[in-house]
Amino acid sequence: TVGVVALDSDGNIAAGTSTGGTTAKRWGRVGDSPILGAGTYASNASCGVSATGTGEYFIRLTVASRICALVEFQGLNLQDASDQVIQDELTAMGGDGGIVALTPSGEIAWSYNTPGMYRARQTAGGDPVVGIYGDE
Amino acid sequence: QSDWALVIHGGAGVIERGQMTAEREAEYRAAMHAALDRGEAVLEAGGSALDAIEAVIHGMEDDPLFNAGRGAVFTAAGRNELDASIMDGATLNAGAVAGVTQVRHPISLARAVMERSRHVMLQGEGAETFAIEQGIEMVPPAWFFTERRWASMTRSLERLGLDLPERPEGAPELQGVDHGTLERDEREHRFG
Repeated sequence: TVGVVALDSDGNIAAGTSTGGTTAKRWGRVGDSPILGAGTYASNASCGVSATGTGEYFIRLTVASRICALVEFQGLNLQDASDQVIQDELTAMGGDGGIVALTPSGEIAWSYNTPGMYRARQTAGGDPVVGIYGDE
Repeated sequence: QSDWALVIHGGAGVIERGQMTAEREAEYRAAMHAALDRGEAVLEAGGSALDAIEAVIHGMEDDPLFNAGRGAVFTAAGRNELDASIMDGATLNAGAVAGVTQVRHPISLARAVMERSRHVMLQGEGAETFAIEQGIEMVPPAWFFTERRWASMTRSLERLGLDLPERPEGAPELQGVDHGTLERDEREHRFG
């Protein structure tokens, strides 16, 4: 699965996710990637999120919109909201995976409970940051 | 406040130091840098966040390293079934597609659903009919084929005791795949 959240110079947020699903899946199984609110969400009022993980858990928790709701309605900063949903709630359910997220003010977060996640971020005038493993 | 910003993922899983060759790690890092470069090119020129999303994901959908587009994993039936979604935070408009098999860039079809239909989500054959009507680039299913994903799927089916599907029409001749690569691949890309 791949995903992107972008903030443009007009202050607009967008999020997108694309995937091939899971290996050897059957019965027309659909994961969270095409499910708005679960694998992808964006609102200029809060944040944008793209997810990757075991989709059934991301769907039941509506992970992407849940993170944005915590930012919008409870005033959490983006990293805290992301960690609450991924490190606490998703992990407690037995789900695994991660997210990348971005607010209209340019705040960036990622959170994952797997050993690693292919991830990258950049802001205008800033240096690119690329990570793979959990300890970098 | 930044003028623009961009954050990208290429999948999560059991990705650990020492489990990946230096060459493969370098390939992934280069691919992630290239993804940032594509997004930066759009955003630095004043392009929209939606255009940046599409530009970044197009490259990843064409890159066999990632489980999206070319390089997608196989279903138990031996098919590549692709899903994508996109959402515009300015309007809360959104589009999604599920289970398409012949659309080169599913993210562009998701955007077309958002911008050129009154629906939010289309799936399977109907989604592909819409894609053709909208002039979205179509490719034969074999376009998405990669040997490592095919081998990974057959190993999974053998473990489950399920019948193996026929090799897809148009797929290249059988090539050898290193078993260490397969095991790493299965750990890294379990998700969708």
